Amino acid sequence: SHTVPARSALPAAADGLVGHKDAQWPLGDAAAALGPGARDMVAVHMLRLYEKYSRRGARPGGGNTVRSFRARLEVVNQKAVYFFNLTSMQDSEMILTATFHFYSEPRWPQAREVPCKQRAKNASCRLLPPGPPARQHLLFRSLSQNTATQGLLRGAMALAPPPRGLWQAKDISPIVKAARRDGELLLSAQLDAGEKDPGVPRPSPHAPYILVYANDLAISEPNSVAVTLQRYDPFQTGDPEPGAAPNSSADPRVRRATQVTGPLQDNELPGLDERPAHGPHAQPYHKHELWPSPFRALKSRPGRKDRRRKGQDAFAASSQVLDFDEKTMQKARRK
Amino acid sequence: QWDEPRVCSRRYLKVDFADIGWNEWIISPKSFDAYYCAGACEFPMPKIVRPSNHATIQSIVRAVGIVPGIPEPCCVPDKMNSLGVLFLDENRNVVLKVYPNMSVETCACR
Repeated sequence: SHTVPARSALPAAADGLVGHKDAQWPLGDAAAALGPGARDMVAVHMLRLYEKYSRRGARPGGGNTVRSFRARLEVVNQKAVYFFNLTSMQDSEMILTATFHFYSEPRWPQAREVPCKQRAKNASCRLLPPGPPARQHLLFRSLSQNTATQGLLRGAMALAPPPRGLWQAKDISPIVKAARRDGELLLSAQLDAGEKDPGVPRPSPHAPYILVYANDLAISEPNSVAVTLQRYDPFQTGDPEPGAAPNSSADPRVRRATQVTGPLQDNELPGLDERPAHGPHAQPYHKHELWPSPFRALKSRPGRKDRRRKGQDAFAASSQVLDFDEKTMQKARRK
Repeated sequence: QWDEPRVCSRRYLKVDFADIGWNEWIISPKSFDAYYCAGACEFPMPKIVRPSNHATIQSIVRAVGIVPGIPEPCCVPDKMNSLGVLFLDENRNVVLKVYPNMSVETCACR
């Protein structure tokens, strides 16, 4: 396990918010776009990072990616434990720094009563003066997705009691890197004050969160924007999300197969300028097929000559096809 | 668009993520100025189209007709800018990525 130095060189961005009692709510349409989600601190922090780094040439924390992870609060053995699901990190993202942000209140210990002596009738019981504020400990454990154990202890930090309620940030880079190296992408954090927990905290905008600053080595590849942003209704669940846009229909997307005549060279909409061939290789149009995965790989398009050799080297192994669902196709045709 | 110059140059294009169906998970920006390149790279090419050496040679070969079927060089982006995008990943966590080569600064014949 790692005892991480209490405060190492956090990325400037993280320090930008540390010590804030409550950052001013961000203005602008980005906050509006987040809706109620913009009220919690992680959204405020990410919006500030966005405003800071969306100016040209700036690089967040020396990389090109910042991922935030909200906590899921659970009660384990009557203690509040926050779980973080780090599985959305991409393999191509090299972790530069990881920080744990949490809000801590000063904890004044209750004055302790001294048990009265039996013989001294109705003697007034003395109260001991309150001792020093209790020290808190941050315990980090990591576990793989479907294990019931408490997980492997990855790190413990002693926290000095804060003079007043404020947000703090701790560098947990070694913890996150070690957990990812071992493939344990579920992290738990427990604020342990030693004494009995004064009641389990309820989910609040003061929930802790993790930021991971990374360098995505795949971001410069052609079409990297499509790999992370070209997807279909990401909140596809049984019932549409309350905040979901009206046109994100809950019905599963139907897969649209097009005639793959070999690697595509550009992003033209397939099927607009050529009817899918009905040759031996034509892939039949399946209405009932669902998307195998929300992310579709892109295919490069054959040059004019290659297209003439249609069907000769169809399905070249490395080629990729650009798929659109019917709704997008109709919209495109209309346009 | 009709009064656009014939020669290879940067043309205005504003991309609205709602038009390409990505607005549901992109928090910000909702749209951005991407621009695009269009126009001729005819012989003789003016300096303003900043031709590469190869493009210069190709356009001469095409002009003198030594080899039939040689096309004129293409008008493509030369300098490009990155764009920071704030979006929700599939677990509804907020992510910031700075994508390179998202908008055109200058065009050139290649």
